[in-house]
Amino acid sequence: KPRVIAVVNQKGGVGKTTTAINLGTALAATGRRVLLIDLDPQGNASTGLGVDKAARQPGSYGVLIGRAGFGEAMVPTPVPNLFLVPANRDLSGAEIELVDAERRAHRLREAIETFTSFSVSEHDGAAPARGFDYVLIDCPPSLTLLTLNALVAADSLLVPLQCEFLALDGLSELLHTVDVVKANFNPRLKIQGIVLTMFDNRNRLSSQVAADVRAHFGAQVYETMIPRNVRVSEAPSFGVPVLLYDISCAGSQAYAHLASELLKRENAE
Amino acid sequence: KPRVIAVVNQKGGVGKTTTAINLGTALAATGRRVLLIDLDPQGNASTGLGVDKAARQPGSYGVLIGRAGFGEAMVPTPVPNLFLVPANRDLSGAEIELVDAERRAHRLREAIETFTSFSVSEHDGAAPARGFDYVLIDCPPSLTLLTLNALVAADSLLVPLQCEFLALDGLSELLHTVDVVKANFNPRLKIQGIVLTMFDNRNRLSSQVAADVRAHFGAQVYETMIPRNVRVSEAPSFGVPVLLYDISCAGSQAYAHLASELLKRENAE
Ligand SMILES: Nc1ncnc2c1ncn2[C@@H]1O[C@H](COP(=O)(O)OP(=O)(O)OP(=O)(O)O)[C@@H](O)[C@H]1O
Ligand SMILES: Nc1ncnc2c1ncn2[C@@H]1O[C@H](COP(=O)(O)OP(=O)(O)OP(=O)(O)O)[C@@H](O)[C@H]1O
Ligand SMILES: [Mg+2]
Ligand SMILES: [Mg+2]
Repeated sequence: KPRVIAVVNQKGGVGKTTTAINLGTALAATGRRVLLIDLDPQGNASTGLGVDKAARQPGSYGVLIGRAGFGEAMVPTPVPNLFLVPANRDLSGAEIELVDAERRAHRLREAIETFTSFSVSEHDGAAPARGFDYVLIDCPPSLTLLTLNALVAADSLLVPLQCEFLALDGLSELLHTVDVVKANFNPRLKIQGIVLTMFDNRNRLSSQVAADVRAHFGAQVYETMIPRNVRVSEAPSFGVPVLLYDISCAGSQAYAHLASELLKRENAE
Repeated sequence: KPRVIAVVNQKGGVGKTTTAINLGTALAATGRRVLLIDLDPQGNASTGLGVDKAARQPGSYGVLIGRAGFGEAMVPTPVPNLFLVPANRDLSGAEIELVDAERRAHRLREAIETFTSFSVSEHDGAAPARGFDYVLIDCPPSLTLLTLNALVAADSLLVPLQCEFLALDGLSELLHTVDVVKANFNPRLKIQGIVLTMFDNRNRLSSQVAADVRAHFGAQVYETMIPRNVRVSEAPSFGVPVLLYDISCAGSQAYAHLASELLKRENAE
């Protein structure tokens, strides 16, 4: 059974997609088989991995509404061992479409459970025969039904936190939502960790926010910080993760460290 | 009747709140009376204007579900002539609560129309007796019922666009949504303009994105660009707009220019 990690923060632009793509790539580079689910109707993870807008059917929308399984929906990416379930526009309709549906918060979880128990036979060989080690879910910047599906499906959540004052504002709300989900839907859900992103050591505010978060959340905060690094924001325009675009840049190095820190934490459990 | 402008972009972290607060402040500084409506459950505009979390009842949620009028919901801010309808957590429930309600997309518009026709008598003198010149609406990073309410209520929309590749990805979707709203709900809706934010002239990607956007959207793009400027991101931690925090910094100057460019465009109509 794969470890399912939801990459979540309702604050916009904090590095969720960038973290999902590059952490996924770094984990895949260690030989682990990774499935990335793009659950954001913007489809930025799909763009960042070079999947054309016309090639995003049935996508995560098809899986959520039960029209397709993962085997059919997943596509290969430029990274060996990393597969993607892309997102398209239809996903923004899922919210309203599923309002009256049975177990509407559990759709993703049930789809993952069905897939991982039958995965050897279901797909055409493009995907790894022996199943996945990690499933990462890139969430939209909101706490609605899509993110709820991710939290119900997840074993744990990874929270990218931009080193900015406004980013702190919503953290307590996110943690409250996690408690509600844990109590009502998914008792196994826990916080994998908080990762500080776009850290700029020339900027006093950045260091202050980082210090505040560490003081408040202690060991839940990864030691690895992701620096602000322009190469990271250039990579999506080439449809590849920064680890493929420029392995030696500070951003790539940080995501490689983050992956090894995550694996250390997982093994320690 | 006030001009109603929605500040919208479903891409997260592009500067919607920062633009709504600081454009509102700059317009208020010219003596115009401005009402800022915080329509994001995160409540970042309320935080950025120093309104305590405990003082956000009934807020924009109360107005949307019809429990309060603007007169009761609005609060003064540190800026003369700028008033705020704050946002609180309840707002994230509005989506589901209004699913079966009558005219659920028109709630905000009807509330603004009711308020502006009776505004002299309704409030206790804290707000301007002669009504408002501008209403700005800060939207959440999504295209759901809250943003739909803003687009139905608005005369025009202002689109902050971060000078990043991924920010371009969702622009066509936003413009498609605007066409749908115009056709089905609000025929008067038009694009006030696109404003380039967090522009960094040392960064090739930033200049490239800016050039692309201008080539594609021409005169719809404001000449004024908002530079990336750390003073802008420090101001919210003091609960004041950057124009009050540090009037001489590049960010403040840019927002002052943006206000005068907006007024010029309005007068030219
Ligand atoms: N470490 C970094 N250094 C520089 N730029 C970065 C970094 N991480 C992310 N970015 C850029 O910042 C922007 C926001 O990042 P990203 O889109 O990953 O955030 P997000 O949280 O997924 O946004 P949304 O809330 O819209 O889903 C993107 O343009 C991205 O390329
Ligand atoms: N010109 C600027 N220079 C530097 N930092 C900026 C600038 N504009 C905004 N910021 C910072 O960038 C972050 C994102 O901006 P902001 O919160 O206004 O975006 P938003 O689009 O409202 O985000 P959301 O999608 O979460 O509502 C904030 O921390 C803000 O302080
Ligand atoms: Mg994203
Ligand atoms: Mg905002």
